[in-house]
Amino acid sequence: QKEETKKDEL
Amino acid sequence: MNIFRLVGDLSHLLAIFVLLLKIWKSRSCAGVSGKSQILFALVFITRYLDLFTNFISVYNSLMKVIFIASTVATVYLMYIKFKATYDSNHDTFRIEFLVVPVGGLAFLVNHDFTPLEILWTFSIYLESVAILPQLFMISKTGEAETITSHYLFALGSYRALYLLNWIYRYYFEGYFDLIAVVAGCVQTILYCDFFYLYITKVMWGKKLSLPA
Repeated sequence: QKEETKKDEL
Repeated sequence: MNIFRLVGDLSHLLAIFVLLLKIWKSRSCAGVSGKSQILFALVFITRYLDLFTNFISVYNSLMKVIFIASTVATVYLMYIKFKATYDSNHDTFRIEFLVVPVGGLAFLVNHDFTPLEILWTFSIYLESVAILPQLFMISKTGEAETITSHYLFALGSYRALYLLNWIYRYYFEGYFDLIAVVAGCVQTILYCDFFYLYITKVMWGKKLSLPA
């Protein structure tokens, strides 16, 4: 499954 | 957030403002590759499209705005305000040879085949090679102003620090992004030659000049 890894890096 | 990423972001911010100040104070963009700056503007624009849709923190949003604004301002200073001082004869790297393959690769190798994800992937791949026109220009002119080499040192250090950030996050948060790590390694490796010259020369007060 595609875990929604938020893009928290710049 | 960890110390490596924070120092990395600040190093990145420092690099951008060192360059902006250099151009603004000296009213000249001699020795600076406008093509690399265009690529960096493209990197930030394609990476931060989620600025309004994906709020992470005030810090994250603020830095995104600052990065986009300062890089666009640099491109403006180079191509419009101080256009007369732009050294187009030495800034001859064909950036289409970077953008097209990187664009193709972003379509083929990504985490998710959605527009936002492909643009983010494009941005990550592009950033890893965006400094090539600048390094190429220095190799053609054979030297770089000291302030420009400080800019490059801060810029190269930022992604090297991000590599440490990813090691930290892997062990303490189980976070791992192969695309970002591989591109970050390529990006940092491209600076190795420059890092060597910077540490052996500029640190000792000498001018950065490539062996002819």
